[in-house]
Amino acid sequence: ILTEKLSKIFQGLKGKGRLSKENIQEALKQIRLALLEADVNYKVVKNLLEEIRQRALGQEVLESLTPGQQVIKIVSEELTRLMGEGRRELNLSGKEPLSLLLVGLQGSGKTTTAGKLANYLRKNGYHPYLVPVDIQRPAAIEQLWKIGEEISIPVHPSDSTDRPEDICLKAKEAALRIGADILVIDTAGRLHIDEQLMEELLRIKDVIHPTESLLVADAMTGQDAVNLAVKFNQVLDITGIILSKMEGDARGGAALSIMAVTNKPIKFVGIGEKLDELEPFYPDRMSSRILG
Amino acid sequence: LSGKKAVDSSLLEELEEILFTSDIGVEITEQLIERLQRRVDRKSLDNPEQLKTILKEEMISFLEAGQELSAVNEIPDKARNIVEVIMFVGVNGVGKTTTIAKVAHYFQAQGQKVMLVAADTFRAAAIEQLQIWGDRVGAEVISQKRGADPAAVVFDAISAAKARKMDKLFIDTAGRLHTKLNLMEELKKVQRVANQQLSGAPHQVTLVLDATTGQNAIAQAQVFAQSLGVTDIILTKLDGTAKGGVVIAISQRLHIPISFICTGEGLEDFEIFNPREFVEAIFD
Ligand SMILES: Nc1nc2c(ncn2[C@@H]2O[C@H](COP(=O)(O)OP(=O)(O)OP(=O)(O)O)[C@@H](O)[C@H]2O)c(=O)[nH]1
Ligand SMILES: Nc1nc2c(ncn2[C@@H]2O[C@H](COP(=O)(O)OP(=O)(O)OP(=O)(O)O)[C@@H](O)[C@H]2O)c(=O)[nH]1
Ligand SMILES: [Mg+2]
Ligand SMILES: [Mg+2]
Repeated sequence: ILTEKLSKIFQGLKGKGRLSKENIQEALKQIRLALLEADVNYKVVKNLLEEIRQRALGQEVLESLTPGQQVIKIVSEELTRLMGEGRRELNLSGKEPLSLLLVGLQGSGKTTTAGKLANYLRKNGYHPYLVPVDIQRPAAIEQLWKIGEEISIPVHPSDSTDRPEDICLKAKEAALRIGADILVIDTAGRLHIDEQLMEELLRIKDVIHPTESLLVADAMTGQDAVNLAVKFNQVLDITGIILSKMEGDARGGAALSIMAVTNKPIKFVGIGEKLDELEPFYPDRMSSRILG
Repeated sequence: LSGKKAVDSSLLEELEEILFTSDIGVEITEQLIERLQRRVDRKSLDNPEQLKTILKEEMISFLEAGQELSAVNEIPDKARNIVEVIMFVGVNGVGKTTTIAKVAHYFQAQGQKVMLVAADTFRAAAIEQLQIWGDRVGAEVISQKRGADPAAVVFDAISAAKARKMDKLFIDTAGRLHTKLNLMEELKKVQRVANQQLSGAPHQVTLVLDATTGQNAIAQAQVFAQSLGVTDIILTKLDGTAKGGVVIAISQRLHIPISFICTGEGLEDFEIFNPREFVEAIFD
């Protein structure tokens, strides 16, 4: 693992204090490999390494009695800095009923996450209303219906012949009638390069004015994480990210990549298939996971 | 005499970027660059097109090494009139259920009689999802209630497939992370029970991988292969911007052939895997 490799590089330095250029080069090489193996995006790694290199050549390492430890500390600080930015609680202020919009690629976990969010909101005293807007995937509306039944949360009876924007408007009226205060809207998975479907999301957003537009992304996503994140952010100005399937052994470099290119916070992580398996995102835990 | 013995470093970086951003991974990229350095002759050191050509050839040879074991183009042993049982496995959300519909459609178009088994008895509306696909494709779907033992559903399905003289039986299983040992055991049990009902079943275990997945796909392939024996891989979602380069590492390390690729959500978005086209797409 990285900290062991870095310790090896610096272990010959006891008493000598100063790091040689070779030590630093070798350390940077190991850090780069570790990040790439963890699926952090190539360009993000390049930029991050430059930040780390500047600091590693600076006073704090030069004057340190344990320069090796200092480099390790710099790496973990830089990662945590990249991932710690942004407000991580849900924005739940505004005129009721509020809306939370879930978007993302096919299969990333949106429908399941919609259920998890609704469950979380109800536990925190809200009255959520689940709104299925995926009229394309076979049995998608049924899937959200079944999820709603499991956690006793009402689900809008979406008509698959309506357009998604109209389903949302009808759902808003229905929510007011039943006294629900938050709509959790589940959209169909789509490619960020599908212009028509990305425009559809923008129409949904313009009609429903969500307080949160959350990108649901798979923790095992590789280099493509930056492409999808940039595009979804460009079109929707997302307010946050939910990283699903985090309980697996994917290193999760996608987390770093997505935050680096969007400057938006990861608000939650999915840690299982059950509807209570959602937890807040902890940047320091993530950075030690990425570093391996 | 040109004093140069190695590829110009900024050119190398350009090539590395293509490889890394395609999810080819550190180890394979290092191997490919090393082979490139060895194979390239002096006059081509500065020629990006020639370098790319060499790289492509090396990548194709890595993939072809895995393809040698491909059973996709084998004619099934029709003389014995045994239904061929194919089990689809993989982690959550990769496209197993949708891919089964495409594979069923593909073989039906060749005149084969296919049947589907809804052995994902766990996830909400998983059975309904497969039933809708079964209707669209015109294939019967064997299912029980949600929560039933998947092995029991498979047991029933195999006897139905035998009785109705089906050519192919496709088993849809629930998505599961390879790190969940109890869920991997569940799959092993399905495999055992299938074999009890029809010796040799399941004849194929198809691992479905998502092209947007990074290096974790290697761990997925390793664990599923170790646990069940994987006969082939289907790579989905290549219609996005992800290149799926991680399959080159899987091919080289585990020698599992890639049978098909999927390029969309419709029944026709399905092609036989072609190593050359796959590698060309990485450089597009
Ligand atoms: N292991 C694990 N599986 C998850 C998690 N979140 C969702 N899943 C599973 O991932 C698969 C896909 O989830 P869905 O909710 O259907 O994904 P989706 O984004 O709505 O898919 P589309 O609507 O087709 O785009 C299902 O098998 C879920 O149970 C998680 O945190 N961990
Ligand atoms: N763009 C694209 N989407 C695909 C492709 N294959 C499947 N999908 C979509 O990916 C999503 C998940 O597909 P499923 O077939 O439900 O995946 P699964 O592996 O069965 O999921 P679980 O059973 O929940 O683990 C659906 O929205 C599919 O339409 C593909 O090749 N391209
Ligand atoms: Mg969904
Ligand atoms: Mg499925």
